[in-house]
Amino acid sequence: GPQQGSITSFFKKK
Amino acid sequence: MLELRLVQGSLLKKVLEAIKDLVNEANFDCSSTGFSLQAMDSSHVALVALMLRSEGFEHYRCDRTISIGMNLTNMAKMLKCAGNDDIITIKADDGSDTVTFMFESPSQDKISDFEMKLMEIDSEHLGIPDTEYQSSIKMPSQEFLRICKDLSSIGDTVMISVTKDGVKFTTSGDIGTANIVCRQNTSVDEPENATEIKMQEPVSLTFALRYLNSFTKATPLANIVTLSMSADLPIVVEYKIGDMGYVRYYLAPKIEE
Repeated sequence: GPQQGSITSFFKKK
Repeated sequence: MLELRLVQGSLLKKVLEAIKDLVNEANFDCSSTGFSLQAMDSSHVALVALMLRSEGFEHYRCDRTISIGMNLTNMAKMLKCAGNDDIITIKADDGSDTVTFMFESPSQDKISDFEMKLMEIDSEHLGIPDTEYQSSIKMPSQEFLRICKDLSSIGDTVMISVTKDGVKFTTSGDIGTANIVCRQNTSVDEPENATEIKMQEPVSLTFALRYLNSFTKATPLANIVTLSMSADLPIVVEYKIGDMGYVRYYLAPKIEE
């Protein structure tokens, strides 16, 4: 099935 | 020195109930702008952003920008001791390793203070790009709660698809499948009962229902919830906190291998 993405792969550390 | 007095103390109680299951401990950031928080859940799948603007407080004193680390389960325990009509004041002295919550009953005949230990928490803020979302849905928060709850008895994930015809929530599991379609409906007596769909581009994304259900803990904060989606981006689930701020949840989509 589809894999869970991670929020850190969309939003980068400041 | 930090001193924040919130007449509608129940808002802070509701905020804690809305975030404590997702995040166990977090830094609250206090500045002249307001009292805010940004934190991820332990598996880094979801992020919560809270903003309580300084104008919403009856008294707001924050001499310098500080972060105060708190265990949210313990903070919620303390705030549960405040009455729903109580005025809540948050106080922290410079360099102190404790924070004080003061609760005043509306008639001033009962005043309580609870002192809680602060924590050192390493946290980094993520940059959330200011995006024009391809689709956004405003709907009654109770309706969104109902949909998430109902679908999680059938499946673990939900596909949310926005087209010009409406927004479709689809799940499937061992026992079968379910589709719930909500159409735009703005011809209602009360604006909070309206469903409003704005679509620049059709979008279809899949999410874990477990997290969406956790977000609906914010339902008591707002009659309306806004879902914003763009292809290949986390969904934003926003509950406004009166006119003083918001709780926004970001959830990373499921991605096909």
